[in-house]
Amino acid sequence: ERVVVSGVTYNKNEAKIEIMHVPDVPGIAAKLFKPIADANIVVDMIIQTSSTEKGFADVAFTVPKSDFSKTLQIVKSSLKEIGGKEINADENIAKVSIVGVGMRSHSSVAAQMFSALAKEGINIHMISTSEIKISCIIDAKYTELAVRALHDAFGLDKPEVTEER
Amino acid sequence: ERVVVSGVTYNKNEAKIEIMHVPDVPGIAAKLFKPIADANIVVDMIIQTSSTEKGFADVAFTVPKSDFSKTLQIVKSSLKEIGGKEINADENIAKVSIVGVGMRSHSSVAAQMFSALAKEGINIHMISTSEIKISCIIDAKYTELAVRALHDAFGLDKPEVTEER
Ligand SMILES: C[C@@H](O)[C@H](N)C(=O)O
Ligand SMILES: C[C@@H](O)[C@H](N)C(=O)O
Repeated sequence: ERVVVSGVTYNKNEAKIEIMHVPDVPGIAAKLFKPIADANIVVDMIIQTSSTEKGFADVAFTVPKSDFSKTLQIVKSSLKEIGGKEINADENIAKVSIVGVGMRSHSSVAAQMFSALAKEGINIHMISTSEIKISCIIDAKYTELAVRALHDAFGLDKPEVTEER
Repeated sequence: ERVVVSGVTYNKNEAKIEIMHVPDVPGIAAKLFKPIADANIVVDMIIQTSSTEKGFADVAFTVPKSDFSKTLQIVKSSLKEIGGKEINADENIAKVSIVGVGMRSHSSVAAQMFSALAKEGINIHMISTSEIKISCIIDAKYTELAVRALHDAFGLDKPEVTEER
């Protein structure tokens, strides 16, 4: 598959919420997301990794900025039932993504994206990938710099920048 | 958008590697993935969340089982340079995913998937989402049970099960 990184997208309308150190047992993810779904809040990225301590996990997700405080309220009220240790939340974030077909079979694309952001001193707070897209959560203030750096890194002349949604 | 969960896919050919507690500073993700890319190893899911301790992050990813020990070797040799604390690795995993258009705007779809797996006592080790797909990493031994449970949960009569790749 020829790699075609065809564009860069960004989204400044999201906020991130992370629940640290939840018990890594069946049912926890369902308990966390059910009340959020019941409130009709659209969740965008959901990511989970193991926590540093064995038997625990860290779960992070993004929601529209407009739903940030409502979601935070819901998560705070279920933190005890879920057994989470703490909540990290940040509204001043942006999601920058590169999109293209065939990216998956070229693992250098991800490394190139991370290097391009590193060269500009932009810290990556969250990463999530799919077959056609690699997304990084960064500080909102670096959005324009990140978009430009990614254009240069992937030789996209006429910036095909689309703001998501 | 009408939610259309059109199918369930699974992939038993992957292995997961997690690098715990890396410094959350620019350049670390690039240092981690560059040598893996240079070895032409195709990385599938990449996810990163913050670590429990402020200033650190946990990064996880999956590679084809056939590249598992080679990748582990590479990661072990760069662990010091990256400043990671430890590596978790597991070959006995499977990725189960639900796919469909319009999933993003229906946050109950994710909660339903997590509940369906919880009802069967299946623990979710990693989660990653995109606009058209929600993927969970589970123990390989539960693959068939998970696929059946997800079919039932989303009312998919004629199982449209596809094994990825
Ligand atoms: C942390 C959470 O995902 C848990 N492992 C579950 O299966 O629900
Ligand atoms: C952990 C790693 O992603 C780091 N934050 C970076 O920007 O590279």
